[in-house]
Amino acid sequence: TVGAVACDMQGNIAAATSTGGMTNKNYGRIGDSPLIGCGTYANNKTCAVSCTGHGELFIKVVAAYDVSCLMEYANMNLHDAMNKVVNEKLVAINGEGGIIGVDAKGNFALLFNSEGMYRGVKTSDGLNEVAIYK
Amino acid sequence: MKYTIAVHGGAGTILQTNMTPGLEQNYKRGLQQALNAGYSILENGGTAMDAAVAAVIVLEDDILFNAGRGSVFTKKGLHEMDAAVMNGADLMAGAVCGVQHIRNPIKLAEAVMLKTEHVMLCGDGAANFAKEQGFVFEPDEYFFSKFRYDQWNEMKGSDAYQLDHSVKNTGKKFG
Repeated sequence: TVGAVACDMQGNIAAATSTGGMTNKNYGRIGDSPLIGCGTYANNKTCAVSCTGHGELFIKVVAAYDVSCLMEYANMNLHDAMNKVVNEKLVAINGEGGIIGVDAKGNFALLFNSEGMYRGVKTSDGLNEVAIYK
Repeated sequence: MKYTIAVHGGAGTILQTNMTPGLEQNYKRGLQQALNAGYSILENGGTAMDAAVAAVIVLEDDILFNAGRGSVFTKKGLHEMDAAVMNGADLMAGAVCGVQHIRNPIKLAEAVMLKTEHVMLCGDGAANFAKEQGFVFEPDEYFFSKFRYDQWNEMKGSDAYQLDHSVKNTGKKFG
């Protein structure tokens, strides 16, 4: 699964996610992360997020929208909201994977509870990083 | 105003022992190319939506990642892909699922968002919409990768399945 989130000069944010799913999937199974609200979500008031991992678990916890809700209703910042979902809610049901997110101020977070996640970030502040492992 | 792009490939049990320096370099190069594609749009005043889609297209075209070219095999030995986009400015969203032969499913998801009254199209219906919109279709060979084929061969004939970057079947059942 691949994905991207972005915040532009106008403070608008967006999310995109794409996948081939799981190896040997059957019965027309869908449910990797590219489902709106589960693995892909964007709202200028809160965040834009894209998820990767065991899609069924992201569906169950409505992971992407949950990050947004934690920011909107519990006043959490992006990192704390993502951490709650990735390292508490998903872990509680053995959900393995990660989430990348940005907010409308250009802040970002890249969190995962698995051994690794292919990831990268580039900002107008001059930050430019790619990484695989923790 | 600060602008930012972030990208991800898959997550899972990525064993460092299976990762050669050359392969690691190729993965990182792919991620960097995706970042650069999105960032160049942002620094030229483009939209977050265009930047996110541009970055994902680079990763879909990269055979190392499980999306577009290089997608994993289904039980029937096919490639069935899903993609979704959402715009934070107006909460518009689009998605496709179970699509085959579409070179860039993320562009099709964006077209669903921009050119239909719907949020999600699936399978044959999504393919018909793609044809109407003039999308590029590719043969099965385009999506083939030896690495994914070997992964599938290890599981072929079983009811097991696995995450794109994990090394062992979890044996778990979800949902």
